[in-house]
Order: sequence, then structure tokens, then C-alpha cells
Amino acid sequence: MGCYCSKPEKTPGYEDPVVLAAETPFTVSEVEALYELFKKLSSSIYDDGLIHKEEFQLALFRNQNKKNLFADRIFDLFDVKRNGVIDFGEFVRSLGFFHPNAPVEDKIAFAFRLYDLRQTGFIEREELKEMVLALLHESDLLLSDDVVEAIVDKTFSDADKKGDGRIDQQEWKEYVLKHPTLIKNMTLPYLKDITLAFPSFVMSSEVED
Amino acid sequence: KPTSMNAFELISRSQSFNLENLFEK
Repeated sequence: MGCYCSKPEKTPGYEDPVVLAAETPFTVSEVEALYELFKKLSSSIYDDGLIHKEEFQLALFRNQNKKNLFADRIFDLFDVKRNGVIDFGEFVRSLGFFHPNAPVEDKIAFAFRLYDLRQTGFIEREELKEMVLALLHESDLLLSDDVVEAIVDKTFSDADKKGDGRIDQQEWKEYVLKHPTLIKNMTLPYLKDITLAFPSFVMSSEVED
Repeated sequence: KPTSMNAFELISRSQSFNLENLFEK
């Protein structure tokens, strides 16, 4: 006979903060604080306890319809199960890469997956150009095609040490270690102590460290 | 000079990486 233990109702995809804290740079209290944030994000449009792409875009841009290549890629990487939504466990584990204390190797690998648009295991020249054009478009910057080609060529030849027309993970790692500012976008200082940055979340935190 | 820009540096400035926006109350 089974034993039914009554617990407060949690959203689908909810995971034990102790487990998530053990797997990520977050403390248990910080995971609890992230849950408060997650609840808010995941109920902004659809009240189903999961973050849909429109909810992600709404939080990021204050506009649920804003299309952006990089936001799409970040969402897709957060959506580990590839089911079109981000659950709580995916949210915490993915944000963990952006924690200041996350290993640099992990940040480098995450950035590689982000920029490997077609998931071929390589960053291709065409992908790099596509990302540069997307950035120029989102920033309302106009550069001639010749200038864009020159920027892409120069960067690509610096990173593609083997000269085979694609950047592999090893080349990417070496390139980033030489140019560490390239992964500054992989660190969110806010995550260092989210319970201090968002004290209101602590009020409803269930777990004390 | 634009041609001396690093393409990866450029794309890392996308506003999509402002994930702190997710934390705004």
C-alpha cells in the first residue's frame, strides 16, 4: 500500500532546492529565492508554472513579441528537454552557468553551444556572420557588407587556428582564454547573492541555510 | 575603425544577454 504524503502543491518541473543547490553554484536559500522569481516569470502570461518563450521575451524586453536571434538561442539552451518551455529545474541549472562562481570552462562551453546556431558541433563562418548581422539589426547599426565581411573574416581567421573553415570547441576555448572579455556576457553579478539583491524573496523562502 | 572590431565581442553586446532584466520586479 502506498503512502500519500501531503505536501504544498508545487508547479510541474519543481525540484528539491537541496538537489539543485548541490548541482549548481547556488545555495539552498538562493534556489528558494529563484523559485519566487520563477513563479512570477512563469505566470506572467500562462499560469501553468512553466516559462514559455513569450514570457521569456516579455521579461527580457518588456515585449512578448520581440524576435531576437540571441534570445531564441538562450531560450533553446535553457529548454534542455526541448519541449518548448522552461521548467524550474532547467531554469536554475541554466542560470547556474551565469553565476560568477561557475567554472570558466562551463561558461566557455555554454557560449560555444549558444553560438553554434545549427548545433553542428562547430561555429561556422556563416553562423558568425548571421550573428553579427543580427546584432547590427537589433542595435540599428548600419555597416556595409564589405565591412561586415572584413570583421567576420578577421575574427574567424584569428579563432580558426586549424584553418579548416570552422571553429571547434578546442579552438573556441583557446580563443576565449586569450580574449576573456568575450564571455563577460556569461556572468551575471546579480546571481552572486540573489537573496541580498532581492530581499523580498527571502521573506517567503521555506528553507534556511 | 570598424574592421578591427572583434565579431564575438560585438555579438556579446546583444541586449538578450541582459538577463538581469528577468530579475526586475
